[in-house]
Amino acid sequence: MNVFRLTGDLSHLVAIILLLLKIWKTRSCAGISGKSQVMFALVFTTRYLDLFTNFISPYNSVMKVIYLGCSYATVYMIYMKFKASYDGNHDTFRAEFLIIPVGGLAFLVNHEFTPLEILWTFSIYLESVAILPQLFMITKTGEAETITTHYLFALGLYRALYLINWIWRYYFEGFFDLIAIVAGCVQTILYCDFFYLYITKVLHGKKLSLPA
Amino acid sequence: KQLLQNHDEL
Repeated sequence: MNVFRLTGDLSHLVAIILLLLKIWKTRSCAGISGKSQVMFALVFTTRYLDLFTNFISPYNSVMKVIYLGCSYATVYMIYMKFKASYDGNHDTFRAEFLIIPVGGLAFLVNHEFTPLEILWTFSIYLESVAILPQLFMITKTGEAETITTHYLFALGLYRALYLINWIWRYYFEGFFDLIAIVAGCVQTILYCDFFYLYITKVLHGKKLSLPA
Repeated sequence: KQLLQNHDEL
């Protein structure tokens, strides 16, 4: 465990909790893509099946349970509790266009052809693109609430910190996981355009809105 | 050599 990995995990935690609190406090999930959140729930579910088979550390297990719980709570709030505020009309990205190819790829390119390993690989690939419906929704509506942009920034920062963690681990531990690294690069690149807007607009006190 | 199926990251 190095400092980049830890801050990456914490950044991920901040993102998840920020989104949950935003929805809870405003009693609304307007501007949030339910499809992205369902995919994140699917990501955590398929990745953390090893909670039952492979104990790593109390930290690891606790974080997994928190991520899973928060992720399901978010989906519950969007599709059940605050369903009326869900912006379904703007959440039009076709999730099957991501899930099906990613599932196929997980079958073809994995470390080991076993059910758990294929599901883990699927979760890594799916996570890398799961934010697309959310980014697509922002492009479609042309704006995002500031708190939503903080959520996205923390979520993007998490994977960027993981990239530094992987460089660190390669040099100091000789460890690398090519599947995670390639997918992590893709995931981080998807946020670049957003990072630019966040830094040039949101951090200067402006609302994130795109030119019409 | 990396250990397979020992995914210690989150």
